[in-house]
Formats: sequence, structure tokens, C-alpha cells
Amino acid sequence: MNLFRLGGDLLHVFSIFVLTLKIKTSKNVAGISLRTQQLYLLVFCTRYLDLLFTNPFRSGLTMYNTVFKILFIASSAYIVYLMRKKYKQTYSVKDDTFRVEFLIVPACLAGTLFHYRNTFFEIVWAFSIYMESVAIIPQLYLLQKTGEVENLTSHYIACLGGYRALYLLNWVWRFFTEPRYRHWIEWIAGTIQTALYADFFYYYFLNKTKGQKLKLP
Amino acid sequence: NQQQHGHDEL
Repeated sequence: MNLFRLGGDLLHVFSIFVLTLKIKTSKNVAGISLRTQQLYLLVFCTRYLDLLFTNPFRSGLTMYNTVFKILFIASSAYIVYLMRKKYKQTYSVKDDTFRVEFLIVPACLAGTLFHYRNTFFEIVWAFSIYMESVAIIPQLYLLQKTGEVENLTSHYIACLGGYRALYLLNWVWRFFTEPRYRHWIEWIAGTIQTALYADFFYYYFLNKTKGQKLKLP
Repeated sequence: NQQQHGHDEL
């Protein structure tokens, strides 16, 4: 555990809190991609299958991971529930149209072809890493289409980008401090995932320095 | 083994 990793995890939790806050305070889910949220739920459910056979009391880190894993699954399921049931009327159904099969199918292929060990859980785990790296795309697509979003929604995406950036720093840190730390699947997928936020960040900071809502050209 | 790629991250 290092400060980059801890900061990344906390920022990830914070981003979900910001999203929930946006939904609760505005009582609407406009501008939020249900497709991205469902992909995240899929990512967490497939990545954290190990919850079923890991003793959370094995170590401090296992307990830490278990708490976060349950939190991520539960909170993303809750957001999907809010979007599909409670605030269904406000959902941007006409604009949230990115075809997720273009993301799921390649992620399945990549997971099947490139994984660490030839076991069911390892292949599903690798799929979840590839899936997460592109899961934000429907949200960015919706953003492009609507052109302007509420502040909290843009803060949410910015926090997610920040979480990814901190994870990259965490890997650099671990690469130099831990012997044999060679996690190439995470590195490649994580770099792609972080790079996807580059364009968003550009406009985010451009609009924030002018004190405006996020507006895309 | 499991520890080698123990997936100790989230």
C-alpha cells in the first residue's frame, strides 16, 4: 500500500459519492450514461468474483480490499437502480446510444486471448480489466452529444480521471519499490483508460478556469 | 501461483 494507491481508491469512492449526490440533489439523471454505469456494475461483478472464496480476515489488506469491493458493487448497483427505476423519466434515453457491444465483444476477446493464467477466474478477471479501461466511452459520447453538463456530473468524470492518474503513479511507485512487479495487463489497460480522459480534462479545466459549466465545442 | 499475480489492487 502506498499513498498513490490509497488516494486513488479514496478518489474512486468520492467520485461515486459525487455522482450519487448529483442524482439526489437534482432529482434527475440527465447527462449520466446508464450504459457506462451498467458496464461498471459488470466490471465490478466480474473482477470481484474472488469475494466468494477469499477470507476477508486473512490480512489487513484483504479486509481493506473486501470492504472496497463490496462498496463498489453495492454503490454501482444502487446508481443503476436509481437510473432505471426511481428517476427513469429524467434519463437521457435519446442521447445515451453508444453501442456497448463494440466494447464488450473486444473486451471478451482480449480477456480470452491475453491473461496471466489459463483459469476461468483469471480470464474473467482479465476481461474486467479490459472492460473497465473503455467503460467510460458511452459517458464521454453522451457528453459530446449533449455538449453541456451539470457541474457535479463533470466533477464526477474529473474525479474518475484523477483516480486513474493516481493508479498510474501507484504502478510507477511499485515498479521501483517492489521486486518482480510486472503487471503488464494492468499497465496497458490502465494507460489506455487514463488517456481517454485527456480530451475531457482539457475542456474541464478550460471551463473551470472561466468558472463556467462544462461546455464542449 | 496466486501470490505472483495476487490481484491485490482494486
